[in-house]
Amino acid sequence: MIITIANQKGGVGKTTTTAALAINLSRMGYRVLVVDADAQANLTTALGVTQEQASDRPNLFTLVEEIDDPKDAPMETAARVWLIPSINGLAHADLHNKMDRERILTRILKPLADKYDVILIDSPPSLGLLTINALAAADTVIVPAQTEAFAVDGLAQLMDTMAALRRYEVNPNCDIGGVVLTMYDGRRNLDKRVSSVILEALGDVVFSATIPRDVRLAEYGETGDISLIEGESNGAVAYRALAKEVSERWLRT
Amino acid sequence: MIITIANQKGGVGKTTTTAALAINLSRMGYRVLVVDADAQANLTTALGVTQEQASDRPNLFTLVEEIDDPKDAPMETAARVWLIPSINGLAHADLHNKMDRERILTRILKPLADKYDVILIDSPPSLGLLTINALAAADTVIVPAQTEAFAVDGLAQLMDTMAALRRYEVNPNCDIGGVVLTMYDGRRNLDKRVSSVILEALGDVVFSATIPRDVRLAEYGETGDISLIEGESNGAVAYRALAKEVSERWLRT
Ligand SMILES: Nc1ncnc2c1ncn2[C@@H]1O[C@H](COP(=O)(O)OP(=O)(O)OP(=O)(O)O)[C@@H](O)[C@H]1O
Ligand SMILES: Nc1ncnc2c1ncn2[C@@H]1O[C@H](COP(=O)(O)OP(=O)(O)OP(=O)(O)O)[C@@H](O)[C@H]1O
Ligand SMILES: [Mg+2]
Ligand SMILES: [Mg+2]
Repeated sequence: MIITIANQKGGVGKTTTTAALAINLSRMGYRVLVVDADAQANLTTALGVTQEQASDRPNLFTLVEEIDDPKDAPMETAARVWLIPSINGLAHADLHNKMDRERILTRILKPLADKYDVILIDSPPSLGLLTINALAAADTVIVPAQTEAFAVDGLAQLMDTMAALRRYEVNPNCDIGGVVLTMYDGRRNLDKRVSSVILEALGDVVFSATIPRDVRLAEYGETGDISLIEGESNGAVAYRALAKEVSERWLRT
Repeated sequence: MIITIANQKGGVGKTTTTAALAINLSRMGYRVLVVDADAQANLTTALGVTQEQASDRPNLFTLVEEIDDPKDAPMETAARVWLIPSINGLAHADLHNKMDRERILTRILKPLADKYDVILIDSPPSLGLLTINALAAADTVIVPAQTEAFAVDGLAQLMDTMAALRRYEVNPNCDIGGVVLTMYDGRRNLDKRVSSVILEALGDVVFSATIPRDVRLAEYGETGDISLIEGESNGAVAYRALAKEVSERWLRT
């Protein structure tokens, strides 16, 4: 099962959600691969892999340029989560001139799909070709939605993009499989307003687990300390509940 | 004076900083033009212009495609801030195949530069060609830095990009003119750790004004209600102080 984590709005928790889901699903016993499809490589950093280390081995750039074999790319990180790391150089990969350029990532993941129970793809804050590749490769898409400004316009635009992927048959199944409300601060009326708008529009796919604003999750981003995800803070508990919902929605066949 | 607001990390306050600076500088008596160089058009939305309105008139897409004349592009918005709006279609503009493609925006702004005291350019969360254009056009660059994860790596990568713009003489003056710490939460040790790292590395260009996390600023993003920027909340007061520093650093000749 390939799940892409996407939202072109910046800083809404895509990377944190990808890491937390990966760690939790791995702890639940699933064999998990994460793919860092963002040239900024925040997920790679959070999982404890430096740019130097990633550059010295197969990474998404070398796979895109067909220098390395996808089967040699996954590396094991904390909590037994496997990672295809990104490097900043990915920003200069010549994606635009490749054949069937929307499905480069789909082709890279094909030989790996049956080796893992779940593959999670972290994508950049844009609707450019890397994100299009991540959406094209997906069996389903999880959208982290921060309960703040620009959230709702962003969702509409993302859905238009997915509709185009279906229409052109780049990925006939491309659709939002789940929305997770993130950085929710229940004391602010803003968050309640925005979440009710999202619930009204997409209620049937919004996960019950809502991720609260939690300094422990911000600290996880800073340190990559996995104990912050495995701990008992409100945010960590919420991501565990989300992992359970994801498992029930797609992984327990 | 052309000032680009840039940081490839998502959700660090680029758009909010651009809007707040523009409104405050205009209130101080400067003639202000803002350019929304992000296809997600959050700044355009915040300043009260819908995608329908923007599509029906000159906008950055039509200027890039040389359909309209730059002199016809600015539109007046609240607080007498002039705006060149963006439309989502900008994501599909064919920038990559244009001649001298890093300086499309520089050329667009040339006939406008002496009509305004200050031009502010809001850029997207990426180091792609739109951001490169925004950096190439800049006399100086302001970097909003959220005091959280990934902030410091992001700054290093942005500085490498600016160095490349200087080295290739796309913009020999491209450099960080100022860093503003944003969404600072003084109760968290994380924010203190990250801000001290930034101060140590770039202390001489960090503005004294630090923007605190303030729900009024989040509400401004949601509503575009200018009274939230002109009000007395901690965030609004901080942005007024920032505008004063920006004025003193570059605009009072
Ligand atoms: N629930 C939360 N509570 C507090 N901080 C959070 C939470 N989730 C994420 N963060 C922090 O918010 C910031 C943005 O999160 P993250 O980097 O995961 O978002 P993103 O959507 O991947 O950003 P980008 O668009 O730049 O890729 C990071 O500093 C992260 O540590
Ligand atoms: N000081 C602040 N306090 C609270 N919320 C803020 C503050 N500054 C900005 N915000 C909110 O944080 C979110 C991100 O801010 P903003 O959109 O300005 O960042 P950005 O860097 O332009 O994002 P992107 O990378 O997606 O373009 C928005 O919802 C905004 O309303
Ligand atoms: Mg991310
Ligand atoms: Mg923005």
